[in-house]
Amino acid sequence: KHKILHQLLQNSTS
Amino acid sequence: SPTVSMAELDHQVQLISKSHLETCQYLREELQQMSWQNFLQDEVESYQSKPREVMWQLCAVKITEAIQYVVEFAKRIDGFMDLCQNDQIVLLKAGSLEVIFVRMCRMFDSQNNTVFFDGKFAGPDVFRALGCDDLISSVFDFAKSMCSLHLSEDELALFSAFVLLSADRSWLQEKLQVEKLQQKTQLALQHVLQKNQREDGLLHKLRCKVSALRSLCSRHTEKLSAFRAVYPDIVGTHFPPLYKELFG
Repeated sequence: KHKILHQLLQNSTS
Repeated sequence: SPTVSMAELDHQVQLISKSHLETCQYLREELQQMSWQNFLQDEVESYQSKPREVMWQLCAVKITEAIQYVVEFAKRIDGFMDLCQNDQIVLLKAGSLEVIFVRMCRMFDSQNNTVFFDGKFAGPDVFRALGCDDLISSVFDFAKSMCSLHLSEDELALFSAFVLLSADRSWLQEKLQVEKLQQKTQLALQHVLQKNQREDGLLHKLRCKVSALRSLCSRHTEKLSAFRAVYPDIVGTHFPPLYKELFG
């Protein structure tokens, strides 16, 4: 459901 | 609640301030350098004459850009990534726009009643095409009243984290964990206010802002559903997917 939010949360912090 | 040492609180303040500064989108100095750039009358008129849906889309894009920075801020808050993913999403869905409204006071010029938007400082009239004059004027009033508190960057950072870690959001699975984090943040906020020798009533004033933020966000949701009812395809095909995930 919250695909992009999941993705943003999983990306390592830059 | 467990006792926390002064050193721990100092450390907490430092960490959250650092996360805030790394993710605040614009530094104060950058904003100050741009502070003389106001939209000219013909530019204001060009925003006002945009079709409603085009202006909505532009604002949705700007909000979405700002939200990406808030997500980064959240990720850097000590303990946030240890929450279950459901709760991370619940907190961001409910709190990211609130944090944007809090952060807005950094981009707000109280003297001119303008906010940094799309490259220059804009008054409320720039947003007329949205058809939400009442909400826009409440958002400007809120920014003005936040500005009048003259929060420092560390105070703003702690207050933003406090808002984001609200333990009373619906649908949290591990409410207790969030409560612990919020309590820790509140202690750090109290600590920084004391350290900065702020007046006694400031924490109370900030607490009052929490309900104002909730009201602004629920009014944004109402305006969005009214807009969506008229332009379902515009929202469906032209709005940023992240915006739809958060507010749809």
